Amino acid sequence: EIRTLAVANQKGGVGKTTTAVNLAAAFALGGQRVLLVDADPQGNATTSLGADKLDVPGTADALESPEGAETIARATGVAGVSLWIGQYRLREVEGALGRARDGEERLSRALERVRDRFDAVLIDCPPALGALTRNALRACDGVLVPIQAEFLSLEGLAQMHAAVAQVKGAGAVHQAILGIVLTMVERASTAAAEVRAQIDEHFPTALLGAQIPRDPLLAEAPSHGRAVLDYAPDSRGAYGYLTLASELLVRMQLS
Amino acid sequence: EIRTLAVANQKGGVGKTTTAVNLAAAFALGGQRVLLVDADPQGNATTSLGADKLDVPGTADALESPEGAETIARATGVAGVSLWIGQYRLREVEGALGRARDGEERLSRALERVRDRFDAVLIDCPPALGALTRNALRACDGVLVPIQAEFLSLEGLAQMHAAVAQVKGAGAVHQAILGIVLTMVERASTAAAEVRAQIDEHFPTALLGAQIPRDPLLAEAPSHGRAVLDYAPDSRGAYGYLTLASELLVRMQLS
Ligand SMILES: Nc1ncnc2c1ncn2[C@@H]1O[C@H](COP(=O)(O)OP(=O)(O)OP(=O)(O)O)[C@@H](O)[C@H]1O
Ligand SMILES: Nc1ncnc2c1ncn2[C@@H]1O[C@H](COP(=O)(O)OP(=O)(O)OP(=O)(O)O)[C@@H](O)[C@H]1O
Ligand SMILES: [Mg+2]
Ligand SMILES: [Mg+2]
Repeated sequence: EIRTLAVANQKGGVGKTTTAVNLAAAFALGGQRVLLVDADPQGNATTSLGADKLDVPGTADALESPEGAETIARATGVAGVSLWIGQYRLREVEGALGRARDGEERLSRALERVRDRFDAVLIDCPPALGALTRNALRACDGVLVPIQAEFLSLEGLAQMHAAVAQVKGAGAVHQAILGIVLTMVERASTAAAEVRAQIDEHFPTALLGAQIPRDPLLAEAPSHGRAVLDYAPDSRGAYGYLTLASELLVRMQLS
Repeated sequence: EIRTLAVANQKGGVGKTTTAVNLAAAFALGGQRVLLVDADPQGNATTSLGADKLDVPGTADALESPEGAETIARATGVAGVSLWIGQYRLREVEGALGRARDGEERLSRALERVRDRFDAVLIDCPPALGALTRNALRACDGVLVPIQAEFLSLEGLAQMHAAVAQVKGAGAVHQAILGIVLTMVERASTAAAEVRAQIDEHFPTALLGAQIPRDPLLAEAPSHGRAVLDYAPDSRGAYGYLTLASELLVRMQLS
C-alpha cells in the first residue's frame, strides 16, 4: 500500500508546492495523519503553511542525522498535517549528500523512524534532479508529477522519466510513477487536450483524470499561510485538490 | 558598458527562458550581435530556438575547457542570435564545478574568448543557486531577475539578493542587479500593483517599467522553435519584449 509520495518535477513553477500543500490538507480532511516534508531550500511549502523557519530543526537536520528524526515534525495550522520545515541551508546539505557514500538513503532512513506515526507522507521537491530530489525518489513508494499543459513542461517529462529509472530501476518506472496531474489548466484553452494526448502516448496509464484549474485563490492562499481548503473552501482550486485526493487514494490502495 | 546579462531567479517557472530567448531576438532586431548561453540542464532555451542537442558541443564543453570556447557558438533560426546549447550533461558538469578550485570562474574565462564577436551575451539560468547559476552571476555585468506577481515568487527575492551579494560582494548588490521584470501579468489582476509596491520597498531602483503580459502565444512559440517576434510579431508578448529590450538598452548604456 503506497504511503509516501514524492511530488517532483525538475521543471520549475509547475505547481509542486501548491499540490503538496493542498493534497496534504485534503488527505487530512479525510482523516489521515499526514507528514509534509519540505525538501526544497526555497522553503515555499513551509511559508505556505505559515510556519516559522528561524532556528528550528527541519528536513536538513533529518538528512544530517536520520536517527534524530522523531523530534523534527511540527504541527501546522491545518489539523492533521505535521511538517518538516524546509531550511535555506538545505542547499549546503545537498552538497554534502552528493559527496557522502550513503547520501541518497538519508531521507529513507529518517522516514523509517516516523513511519508508524503517519498514514501518508508527501515530499515537496525542488526544481532540480540533484541529491535532494533523488533522496525523495528513493524514499517514496510513488511519484506524483505535476505538469503544466505547455510545451516546455512536456519536454521535461523525458528527463523526469530518466531520473526515476536511475533511482528506482529501469523496469520499475511505470510502477514508480503513481500519476501525472495537469495543473493551472486554463478554461478556454485547447492546449490541455493536446498535452493529454501526448502524455498518453508515452505514459499510457499515468495521466490522472483529475486536473487542477488555474485559480488565483490558489496563488493567494500562501500569503495568508493557509491551505486553499481553509482559505477558500468553495473555490475551483479547492474542488480540484479534493478530486485529486480521492483519485489518488484509490490508486494508492490498489497498488 | 554592460554587455553580459545573467537571467536568473532560483524560483521556478517565472519566465527566465522565455525572457532570455525573446530578449535575445529583440536585441538582434535592433542590430546587436547576440550570444545566448543556455546554462540550464533542462535545455529549454535550446529547444525554444529549435536547435539540435544531440552530439554537438555546448555550454558543458565551454565550462570543461574554456580555452576551446571559440568553436561552440551555433547559428539559430533568429538572424543575429548565436547559441551555446544547453546539454543534459550540464548536471554532471555542475557537480564537477562544485569540486574544482576555479569552478566558479569557468564561464567568465570561456566568455572572455568570444567577447569581441558579440555585442550582448544573455545567460539563461536553471531554477537553483548552484554552481551553474553562480558561474553566470560571476561572469555577468548585470543580473536581470524575472519575477511573477505572486506571493511565492516574492519570497524568493531575498534569497536571490543573498546569492548576488555572495558572488558580487555585499556592497555591489544594487549595482549588480540591472533590473527586476514582472512577467505573466494578468490584465485584470491587482496583484501586480501590490507586488510592485513590495519590490520598490526593498529594491527601490531595480523594478523596470516594462512588464510582460500573460500571452498564450509566448507559451506556443517554443513548440515551433521560434522566438515570439518571428512567431507572432503583433502579439502583446512580442510588444512586451520589445519594450523591455529598449528600456534595458538605456540602462545598459548608462551604467
Ligand atoms: N492552479 C493554480 N492556479 C493559479 N496559480 C497557481 C496554481 N498552482 C500554482 N499556482 C501559482 O503558480 C506559482 C507556481 O506554483 P508553485 O510554486 O506551487 O510551483 P512549484 O513547481 O512548486 O515551483 P518551484 O519549481 O519553484 O518549486 C505560484 O505562485 C503558485 O501560487
Ligand atoms: N508572459 C507569458 N505568458 C504566458 N506564458 C508564459 C509567459 N512567460 C512564460 N510562459 C510560459 O510559462 C512557462 C514557464 O516559463 P519559463 O519556462 O520561461 O520559465 P523559467 O523561469 O525559465 O522556468 P524554469 O525555472 O523551469 O527554468 C513556460 O511554459 C512558458 O512558455
Ligand atoms: Mg515549489
Ligand atoms: Mg528556464
